[in-house]
Amino acid sequence: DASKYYRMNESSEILSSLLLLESLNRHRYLNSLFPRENSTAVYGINQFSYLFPEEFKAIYLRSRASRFPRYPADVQKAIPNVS
Amino acid sequence: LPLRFDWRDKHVVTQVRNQQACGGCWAFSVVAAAESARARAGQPLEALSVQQVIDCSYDNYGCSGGSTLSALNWLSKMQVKLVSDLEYPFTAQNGLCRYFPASHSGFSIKGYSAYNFSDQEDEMAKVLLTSGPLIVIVDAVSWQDYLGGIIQHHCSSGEANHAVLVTGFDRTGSPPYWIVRNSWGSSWGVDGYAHVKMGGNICGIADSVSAVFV
Repeated sequence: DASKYYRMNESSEILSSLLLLESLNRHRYLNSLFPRENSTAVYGINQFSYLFPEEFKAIYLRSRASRFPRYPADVQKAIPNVS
Repeated sequence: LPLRFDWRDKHVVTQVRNQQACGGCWAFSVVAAAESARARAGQPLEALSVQQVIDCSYDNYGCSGGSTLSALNWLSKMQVKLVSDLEYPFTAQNGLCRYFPASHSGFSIKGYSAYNFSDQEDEMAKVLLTSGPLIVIVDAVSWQDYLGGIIQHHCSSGEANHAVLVTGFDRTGSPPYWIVRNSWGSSWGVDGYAHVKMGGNICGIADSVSAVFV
């Protein structure tokens, strides 16, 4: 039993390390592209770092989109030529 | 337009909530908009029941997902009375819809509007000022790793997957940004909020915008 528990712990540690590695690679990529831009977003470790992106999407991004009509802002119209 | 505006400063926005492992962002954003609409109408600022919307909005799938538009349509058409969060608390899972007697107090919306404001974010800001916080649907894939700052890249329009609430904007610096309330707890982002660049329809923030009427 002890060896089974040890193996289980070991595999979860490996998984955690893999997740952390993938997260760190992702953060490095996201932070590297526009470093000199004003107040650009910063990406790093947070409460979702233990999730693969596919898992994150499956759990948290569950809003269904619909097609919305275009907002009818007041359109400026040219005054027709009149005498 | 003012340089900075945030409905939080008017004390009509409730505390950021945490949807936990429930895919009910659509319900959280709609209920947050209803809470603000209620407060703007002069009633006390109070957390309303997200669980009621998750359990009872029949066109949606509770914690497995849903549409803000369907939820708004259901609230408006059925004149559903939203009860307080204390009476019908959040459980982070789907449950059986609980019904309340007609005499039971609750808050119902009068209606809603739903528009696409892409290329018209200034108009969207005007609507925010006149109609209150706005429910929007964004592409939030890269928000998994967000810590702070202004989101300007790494997301697309036309890939909407997450419902949130725009409570204001800030145009005092460069670039100007929308102030966006999320439902992933206050430890995420900037005290539970994200800042998204105004202009350019970043993350599709202007594609699907709804406002609640009271």
